[in-house]
Amino acid sequence: LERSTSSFSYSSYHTLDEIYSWIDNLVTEYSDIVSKIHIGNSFENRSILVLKFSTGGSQRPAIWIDTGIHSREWITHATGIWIAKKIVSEYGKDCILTDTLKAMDIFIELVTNPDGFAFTHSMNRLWRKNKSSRPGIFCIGVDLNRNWKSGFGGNGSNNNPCSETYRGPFPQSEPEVAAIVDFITVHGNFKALISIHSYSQMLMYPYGHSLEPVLNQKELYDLAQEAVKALRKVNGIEYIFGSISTTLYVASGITVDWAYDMGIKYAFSFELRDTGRYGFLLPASQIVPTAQETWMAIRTIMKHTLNHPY
Amino acid sequence: QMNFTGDQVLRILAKDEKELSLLRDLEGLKPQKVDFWRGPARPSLPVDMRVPFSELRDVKAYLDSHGLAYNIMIKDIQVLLDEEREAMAKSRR
Repeated sequence: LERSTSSFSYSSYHTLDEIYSWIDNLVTEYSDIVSKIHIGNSFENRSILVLKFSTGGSQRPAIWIDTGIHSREWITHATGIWIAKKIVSEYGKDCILTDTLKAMDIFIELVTNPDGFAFTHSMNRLWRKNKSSRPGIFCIGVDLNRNWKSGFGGNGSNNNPCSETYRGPFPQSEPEVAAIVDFITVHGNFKALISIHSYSQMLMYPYGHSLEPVLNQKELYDLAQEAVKALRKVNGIEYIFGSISTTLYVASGITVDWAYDMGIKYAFSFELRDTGRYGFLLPASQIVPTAQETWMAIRTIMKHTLNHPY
Repeated sequence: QMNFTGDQVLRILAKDEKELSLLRDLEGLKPQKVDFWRGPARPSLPVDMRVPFSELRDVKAYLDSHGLAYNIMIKDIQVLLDEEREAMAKSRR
């Protein structure tokens, strides 16, 4: 296994074991700013881990970032790893990041669907859902981004267990979702949530389950516009942006709708690049450019969250 | 590891809502065969779907018969998967 985070190859894809080993190295090497929190276990009993970046204080306002909820979207885990390393490397140098970490904590869940991710390495590279199974149900897996309480069971999710967008038997039925719900609810002071998917180059905000604009729609629209501008400056990649239901499609039971209804005003969903050719099979050579541009957009959202306390 | 030799990803630009619903129907016609990588959402957005090699002829005939223009975004998925796997092995070495 990799010996340290500096010898780790950030421009390659990695297995679950390699990522979990890298997490341990990161926490060891940067123990003054990073810790590892075990927030639960997946359906197949794998650990669900969250990285906490903090410079002190208690119950500080916080920012949540998750990657890999759909396991075949390998570019998202790889982007999350690169961003985690960027945070520890840039703290004390990048003024926006440093100011953010002086006042807020950042939590990153790199592998939100560990069972599905392990399965993409062992059996089916194109697997999307988790691996839960229930007596009497012929097909395996629930789409974890349809299992949240907000708008659960509405249009844009499916009640057929064999569908790729199967919502599950009831809201938060899946341990991978329940673990996040419990953690964020108990913490109670999250101010922004960013859920990273791929692909199709979009930056979106609630709602997905309804065409109704959210209360601070104008603020989110302007912030998304500023974020995609910062992203485009890096490599010229164009993103479209807007609410999920008006930009992409109606989708129910999704992470960012739940977060918004929990009072997290700055809730965003990224659909990272595919450059129009590779879909989920983005070549590893595009990991670092993708992460660099995504970081600039996330940094923009962080700065806004820091400067607009609520 | 499942093998995806010969599977293709077709990119379809539906002109209107009617064409989008024809694509949605396809999912019902070919349950668990057609895998939408980008689902039918709105006319301005492309629809990408992975089609197993065994279903290619039927699906392309369906698209042609309904006048749905498409192009082949990925000609053989397994080729990209093999490259990805080789890149990971190389990085590990």
